[in-house]
Amino acid sequence: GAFRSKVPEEILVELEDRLILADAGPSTAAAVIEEIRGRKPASPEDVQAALKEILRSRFLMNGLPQFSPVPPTVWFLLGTNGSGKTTTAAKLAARYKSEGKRAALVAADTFRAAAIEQLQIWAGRAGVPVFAMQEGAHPSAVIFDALSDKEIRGADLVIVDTAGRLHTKTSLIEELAKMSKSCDKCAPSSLAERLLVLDGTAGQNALAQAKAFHDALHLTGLIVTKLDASAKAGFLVSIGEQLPNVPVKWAGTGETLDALSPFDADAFVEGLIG
Amino acid sequence: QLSRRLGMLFKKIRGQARLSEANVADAVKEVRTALLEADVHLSVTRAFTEEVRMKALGADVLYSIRPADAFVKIVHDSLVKFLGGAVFPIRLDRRPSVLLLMGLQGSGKTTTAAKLAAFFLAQQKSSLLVTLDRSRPAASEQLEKLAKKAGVRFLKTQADAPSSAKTAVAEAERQNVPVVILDSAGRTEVDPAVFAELRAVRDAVPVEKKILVIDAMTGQVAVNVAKGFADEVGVDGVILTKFDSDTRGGAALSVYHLLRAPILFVGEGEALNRLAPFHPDRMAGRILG
Ligand SMILES: Nc1nc2c(ncn2[C@@H]2O[C@H](COP(=O)(O)OP(=O)(O)OP(=O)(O)O)[C@@H](O)[C@H]2O)c(=O)[nH]1
Ligand SMILES: Nc1nc2c(ncn2[C@@H]2O[C@H](COP(=O)(O)OP(=O)(O)OP(=O)(O)O)[C@@H](O)[C@H]2O)c(=O)[nH]1
Ligand SMILES: [Mg+2]
Ligand SMILES: [Mg+2]
Repeated sequence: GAFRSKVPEEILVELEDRLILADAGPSTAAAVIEEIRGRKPASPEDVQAALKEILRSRFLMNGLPQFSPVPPTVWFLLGTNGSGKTTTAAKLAARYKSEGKRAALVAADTFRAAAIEQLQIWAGRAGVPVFAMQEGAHPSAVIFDALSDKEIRGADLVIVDTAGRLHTKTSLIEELAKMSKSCDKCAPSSLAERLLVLDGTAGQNALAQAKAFHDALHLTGLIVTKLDASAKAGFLVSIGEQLPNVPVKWAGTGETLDALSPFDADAFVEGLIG
Repeated sequence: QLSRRLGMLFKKIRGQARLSEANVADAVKEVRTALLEADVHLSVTRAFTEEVRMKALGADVLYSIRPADAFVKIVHDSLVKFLGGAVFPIRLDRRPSVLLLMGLQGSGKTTTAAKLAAFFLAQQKSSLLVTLDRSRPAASEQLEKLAKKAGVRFLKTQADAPSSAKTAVAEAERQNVPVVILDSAGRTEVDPAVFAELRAVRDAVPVEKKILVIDAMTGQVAVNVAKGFADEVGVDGVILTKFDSDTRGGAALSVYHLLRAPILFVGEGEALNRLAPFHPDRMAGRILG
C-alpha cells in the first residue's frame, strides 16, 4: 500500500543529531523526532514537512514590537554579560530613526568600565540623543532622571541599555525590578517592552536565563544576537515551547548598526534544519 | 543531578548480584543526556560515553559490591581525564612573556586581560596591557580603566594590530616589564579572513601564549570556534569565563578534547580578582552535580 516503503530510521536519527548540534537540546530534539514518528511519515518529503511544521509551531505568538498609548515608549534591554545589549540598543535606535521616529538612548549601565562611553559613541553614530550620568550613579536614578529630561521625554521611543548580569545573582535581578519601578514612577505606562537579549552562541543555559528573567520581570520579548556566527540558536525552540508568551522579536546578525532585523520564524526554522 | 539520576537508576537494580550490559546501557544513556544538556559537543559526548561504557563493562565494575559507586567513579575519572587530567598552572619562560587573548565577541577577553594582569601582580610580576581592538567603541577606554583598577600600565596605541604589538613589546623591554598582555577584538570563526590580523600579530612579535577566551555557556559551536582559532592562528591555552553562572560548562570538555590545549583559568565574576586556576576535578563534580 501507500506506506509499504517506511522512512528509514536513519533519516530520523540524523535529524535528531542535527537538532542537537543546533543547540535544540537532547530532550527537545528527542521530543520533536518522536512527534514526527507519531505522524507515520511515508517519505523523506513527509519527514521534512512534518519537521518544519512542528518546529514552526513553537513560534506561533506574534512578535510585534509594542508601543505605549502616549509617547514616550520605553523599552528595557536586559540580559547576560556580553550578550549584545549595548550594540542592539544602538541598532534599534538607528532603525526607528530611519523610519522617521524620534529615538533616544539611556545609558543605565553605570557599572561596567567604559559602558557609558561605548553607548555614547554608538549614539553619535546613530545620530540619536543619549542620556547619561556619571559612572557609578544608581541605575534607577539614571532612569528616573532620563525620563524627567525634556529631550528624552520628547522622544517617541526611549531604549534603555542596562548592565550585563547573570540570572543567578539575586541582588542584580532585584536591581532590574527597581529600575522598572523607577520607570513607572516617572513615566507611568510608558514601559512597553522588557526584552531579554540572548547570545546566539549560547547552549542550554539560554533556556535557564529566559525562564529566570521571565519569572523575575515578566518579559515581553526576546532578542537573539550573533546569528552571523555558526550558531543556530536551537534553544529558541525549547524557549518557544516553555515560554509561549515571550516571543522572539529581533535578531542581531553582525556588529554594524544595520545588522538587526525583525525575527523571522520561517527563516529561522529553515536555517535550523538546513 | 547526574549523580542523583544514576543513584536512582542503580537503586532499582540493587537486588541483583551484578550489573548486566543492559543496566550499563541505561546508565550510559543517562550520562549521554546529562552531557548534552551540559552543552558537551555531540561528537565528544559519543567518545566519552563509549569510553565509559567500555570501562563499565569491565569485570571489576560488574562484579563490584557497589556497582553504582563504581560506575559514578568511572564517570568522574573520565570527566577529569577529558578535561585535561590535572591543574596546568600557567608557565611563563620568556622575557617579556607575550600573551595574546582572542575569542568570540563578548566572551570576556578585555576583562580577562585585566584579571591576568592582577593575577601576575599578586606574584610580583607587573604587566603592560594593550588593546589591539580598534573596532569596538570605547574598547581602549575600557581596558585603560581596568588597567588602572588592576594597578598596571596601559599602553595607548593608534596603530594597527601588529604595529601596536611591536610597540608594546619594545616598551616592555625598555621598561623591564615581564609580561605583555594583548587584548584583541572579538571575531567569529565563520570568515577565515578575520584571522589574518591575529596571524600578523603572531608573526610580528614572539607570542608565548595564544589564549582562547571562551564563554562557559557556549553551546555546540564551541568546537567550531576552537577548531577555527586553532587551525587559523594556533591555541596554546584556554580560559573559560562566566563560570559563576549556573551553566554546566560542557564547552570545556569539547574544547579540551579537540585542542588538548590546557584550560588554564576560569573567570568567576566581573571583579578583577575573580580569576582562578582551572581544576578538572572540581569541574567534573560540577557536571556530575
Ligand atoms: N557578530 C556579532 N557580534 C555582535 C552582535 N551583537 C553584538 N555583537 C558584539 O558582541 C560584543 C558585545 O556586545 P555588547 O553590545 O557590548 O554586549 P553587552 O550585552 O552590552 O555587554 P555587557 O554590557 O558587557 O554585558 C561586541 O563586540 C559587539 O560588537 C551580533 O549580532 N553579531
Ligand atoms: N559574571 C561574569 N562576567 C564576566 C566574566 N568575565 C567577563 N565578564 C563580563 O562579560 C562582559 C563582556 O566582557 P568583555 O571583557 O567586554 O568581553 P570581550 O570579549 O572583550 O568583548 P569584545 O571585545 O566585544 O569581543 C562584561 O560585562 C564583563 O564584565 C566572568 O567571569 N563572570
Ligand atoms: Mg553593554
Ligand atoms: Mg573586548
